[in-house]
Formats: sequence, C-alpha cells, structure tokens
Amino acid sequence: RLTERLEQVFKRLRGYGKLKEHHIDEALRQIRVVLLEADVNFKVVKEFIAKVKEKSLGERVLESFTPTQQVVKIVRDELIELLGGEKSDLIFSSKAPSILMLVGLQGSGKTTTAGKLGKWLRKRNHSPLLVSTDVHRPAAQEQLKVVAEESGLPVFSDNSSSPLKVCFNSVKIAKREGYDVVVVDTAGRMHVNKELMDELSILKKEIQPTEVLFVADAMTGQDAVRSAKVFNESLDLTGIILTKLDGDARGGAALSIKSVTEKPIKFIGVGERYDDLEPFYPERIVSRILG
Amino acid sequence: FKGKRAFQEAALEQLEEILIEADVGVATTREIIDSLQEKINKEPSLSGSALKEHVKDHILSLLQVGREAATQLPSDALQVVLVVGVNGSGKTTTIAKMAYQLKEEGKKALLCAADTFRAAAIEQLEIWAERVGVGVVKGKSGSDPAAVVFDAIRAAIARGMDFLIIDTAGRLHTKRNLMNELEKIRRIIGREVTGAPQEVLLVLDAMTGQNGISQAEEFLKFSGVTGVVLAKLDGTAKGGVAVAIARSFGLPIKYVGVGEGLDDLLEFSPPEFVEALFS
Ligand SMILES: Nc1nc2c(ncn2[C@@H]2O[C@H](COP(=O)(O)OP(=O)(O)OP(=O)(O)O)[C@@H](O)[C@H]2O)c(=O)[nH]1
Ligand SMILES: Nc1nc2c(ncn2[C@@H]2O[C@H](COP(=O)(O)OP(=O)(O)OP(=O)(O)O)[C@@H](O)[C@H]2O)c(=O)[nH]1
Ligand SMILES: [Mg+2]
Ligand SMILES: [Mg+2]
Repeated sequence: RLTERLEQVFKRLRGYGKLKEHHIDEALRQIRVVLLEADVNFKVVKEFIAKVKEKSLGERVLESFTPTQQVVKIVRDELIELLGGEKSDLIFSSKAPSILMLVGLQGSGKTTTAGKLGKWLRKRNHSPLLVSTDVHRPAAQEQLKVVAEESGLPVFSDNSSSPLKVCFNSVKIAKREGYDVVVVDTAGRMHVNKELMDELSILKKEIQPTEVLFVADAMTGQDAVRSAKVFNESLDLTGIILTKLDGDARGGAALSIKSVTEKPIKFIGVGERYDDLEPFYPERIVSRILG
Repeated sequence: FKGKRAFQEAALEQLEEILIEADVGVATTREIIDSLQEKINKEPSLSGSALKEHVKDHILSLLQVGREAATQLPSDALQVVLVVGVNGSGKTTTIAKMAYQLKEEGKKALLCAADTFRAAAIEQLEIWAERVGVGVVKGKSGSDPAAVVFDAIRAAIARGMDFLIIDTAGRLHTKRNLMNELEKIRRIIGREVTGAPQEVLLVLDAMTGQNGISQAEEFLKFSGVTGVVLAKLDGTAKGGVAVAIARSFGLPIKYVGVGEGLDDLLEFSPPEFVEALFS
C-alpha cells in the first residue's frame, strides 16, 4: 500500500540529514509503482508524478515532520481532483424522449447496464424504454428482452436489420406511448474497426442523443486510453460508466479514461443484478487505486 | 563512453515503457530489465537492437512454459473441455470457434450450456451450435449448472462423442460461492470421466490489466486451469498480462481469439505474439 511504501522511503531518507530536491524522487518512484500496478496508464502516470513532485516541493515535504502523511494527502487530493470535478448527473432533453446511447468494446457490460439504467431512471419517476440495436451478436435482442423482463421495463425490438431503423421506430413508439427516455443498447465493437465506428457516429448524428455513455470494464489495463480516446474522438462522449467494480480490479482505468477524455464518470457497475448501479464517487475509487 | 551509458539508459527506459504499456506489469518488467542490465554490465557495448533482441528472447523463454505438455496422447476416453473466466471475456464465442475447428477436423463434438444464470446465455450458445452443426445439451434457465454438466457427460458418452465442451457462466474470481460452484462442477466431471476435464481453458480478455494475475490464481485454485485463451487480440491491447501469468503460474497460452467469427481462433504462436508486443 502507498502509505507503507512511503514510510519506508522517508525512514531511510531521515538518515541523510538535510535532504536535497532529488531525494523526493525516491518517494515518487513508489507512487509510480503503486499507480502502474493499479493499471493507470504509463503516460498518465508520468504526467501525474510531475504534478505531485511540483506540489510536494512547493509544500516542502522534505522539511516536514510527517512527510508520508503530507505526500499521501497530496496524491489523494490530486487524484480526487482529476477524477471528480464537474457534477455527473444524466442529461435530459427538454423535448421528450431523451435518448441515452450506450457504447463500448465487446463484453464491457452494455446490455446489462441498459437494464440497470432503466431501473435507475424508473426509480426517479422516468418512463424509460429499452432498445437493442445489436443485430450482430447471437441472441442479443433476446438478451435485452430478458433483461427488460427481469427489471420490469418495457423493451422495443423489431427484426429490422438496420440499427438506424430500429432507433427511429423506437422513438416513434416512445412519443406515441409517452416514454420520456429511450435507452439505446448498441453492439460491442473494436475502436479499430473503422466501419463499425462510422456506423456508430452516423447513428449518433441521426438520433441526436443527449447522452453517449462509454461503458468500460474496470479491469482494463493500459489499453484503456487507446479505446476511450478513439470512442471519444469519434462520438464526443458525454460520460463514462465503469463496470465490474464488484471484483478486485484496482480500477486505474478510471484515471486513464478520465484523463484522456476529460469526460465525467457518471456511474459504476457493481454486480450482475439490475440494482447494481451506483453513482461514481471519486474518493472510493482513489482508495482502491492506492491499494 | 558517457554517451554510450546515457544511450543505453534511454534504451532501457524505452524498453521498460513498451513492456509496461503492453500490460506485462511492473514485477515481470523489472525482472526482464534487471536481467538486461546484468547483460550490459558484462557486455557494455550492446547496441539498442541487441538489447531489444535480448528482451524478446527473455519473453519467449517465459512463454515456453507448459508448452511441452501440449502434445496430448491419443485417448479413447471422452475429452472434456471446461471453459471458465470472468464476465464477458469471450468464453461462449471461443467455444463456438473450437467446436467449428473440431468439426473441420472430423471430430464429434457436443456442447454443454452450463450458464443457466445470465440472460439468454443458453439461447446464445444454441444459435452458435446450430451454425456450427453440433449438438448442445441444456437445462432450464435457473437450474443447477452441475446437473446440466452431468446430463451432458452422460449424453456425450451415450452418443459416442469425441469432445464435450462446457460453457460456464462468467464469474468474478472474488465471488466465493460462484467459485465453489465451479469446483463442484469440476468434481462431477472427474467423477464421471476418469482423468477429466483433460483441458480447462481460462478465457482472458486481451485488454485485461494486472487483475488477470489474480484471476488466473483463483481459477487455478477452484477449477484448475491447463491453458489460457487470449481473446479479443484483434484490438490494440497486447495481452501482456499473459506473460506475467506464464511467469507466475507456468500457464501456457494455447489459443488466441482474433475476431467474432467462427474461424477467428488461432493456435498461440509465441514468436508472433512477441513481435506484436514491439510493433
Ligand atoms: N460482476 C459484474 N458483472 C457484470 C457487470 N456488468 C455486466 N456484467 C456481466 O458482464 C457480462 C457481459 O455483459 P453484457 O451486458 O452482455 O456486455 P455487453 O457490453 O453488452 O457485451 P456485447 O454486447 O457483446 O459487447 C455478463 O456476464 C454480465 O452479467 C458488473 O457490474 N459486475
Ligand atoms: N473482436 C472480438 N470480439 C470477441 C472475441 N471473442 C469474443 N468476442 C466478443 O466479445 C463479446 C462477449 O463474448 P461472449 O462469448 O459472450 O463472452 P462470455 O465470456 O461468454 O460472456 P459471459 O458469459 O457473459 O461471461 C461478444 O460480443 C463476442 O462477440 C474476439 O476474439 N475478438
Ligand atoms: Mg450487449
Ligand atoms: Mg457466455
């Protein structure tokens, strides 16, 4: 854990008497290891360490009686600031129905999250409609039907082979039946598949969602920056949902994704049931990342 | 001479960055870089490209682990393949690809839909089975997966099958009750067929970070694991955590998934994998 590592460093440094600026590098190395082991991206860690060094020297931690506590506080505060910031509520349209689009890599948890989001919305007196535009994965439409059934939500699906047609039809239904939010589940795809990424940006352009939420797996390693960057450049994401945080992944991907997209992490997935969705609190993930 | 030292230090830093960014992890990277530093101390005139070759060789030697055991003796017994892994890693799709390959090789394969929990999991495997042209044994959704496995084994033996591939529900390795369930499934398999399961494949998403190591550790404990399938290697993730897993547990990578189609499963090639790490 970070505190233990830093205590060892400063204990050793105490033997040197008056410390020079370069002595802080020993402490910074430990912070770097903790963040890399937590899967924070290499380049993100580099930038972060530079900020921590500047702050630490500015606060003269080398002359402090409690350098460990001071450095840990600097690291925690800096991480919380990076991960928090703007309020992360869902954005709705003034003209119903609002459309929330879920996008991401294969298997990240989009379809399950659609059910969770629908349940979350209904608890807050919305009238959500789930829609599957996944015409590719075997039994994807059936999966969202079961998700809807298990979470007590309405679902629209038609055998139209075009995601765009399905979306337009679902919006027609929503307007007619009085649903005020349409949650659009999309097929998982690789950010390097140009054709599928184009399909998604065309879909976004046509249905004009108020939310484009990137659903990402919390156990993602260094690649988190690459996929998040491409999805963001292609779709101008409005938010992030980090899933499978009920495991023991440290979740450094949160910092990587936030820093490369600068978009708010709005929710976290903490299980396979449809109640397992929580708003994102920076403090909690910071404690995880720091071990 | 000072220029050479600075150059080598820069080369080591560059190599370290490549390894970390490939998800090889801090500990394994440190071991590789330390051993490289020792080489430099013995031969101070090593070039940048020579250093890179040494790193590649080091990783290749780590990946050679467990590969001697890869040659399986021909057996008349039913070959049972148990497929495990965390949620969404690519198990069901990998099974479809394996069934397709076995069929192409003229083998008789039967599938077992032992994910009785997740929405439309059984339907998903059924559609794949139909596309490949193999049978699938299933139970009612929500029923005991162990019972479905039992039925599938009996059916596979009765129908004279060569292979039985068992699809299990994704589960986080931290969930004790789910891991116990897997242990029970393994016991049942071993009780019904001597020496089975002959293959337990851990399907790992190539984008997985260091958490992959604890995944491997836990699945090894509860279900046993004979090899890793690195799925979704057709993205930009390098799958370097598989190197850390090889080093920590001696687990070989057996296959890689490179797409969502039936023919998108390849036998693992260590040299190709290592080349890709540096591309
Ligand atoms: N433990 C846990 N499992 C989750 C969570 N979110 C989703 N899952 C599981 O992850 C697996 C994949 O979920 P899906 O909803 O099918 O993922 P997807 O993104 O729709 O997948 P594709 O459509 O194939 O891209 C399923 O087994 C889900 O039950 C979570 O927060 N925690
Ligand atoms: N691009 C790519 N996608 C893959 C690969 N393997 C699986 N997928 C996709 O990943 C998603 C999840 O695959 P599944 O086979 O459902 O994964 P799973 O491990 O069975 O998921 P759960 O049963 O929910 O735990 C699907 O969209 C698959 O098409 C691969 O090698 N490459
Ligand atoms: Mg889906
Ligand atoms: Mg599955």
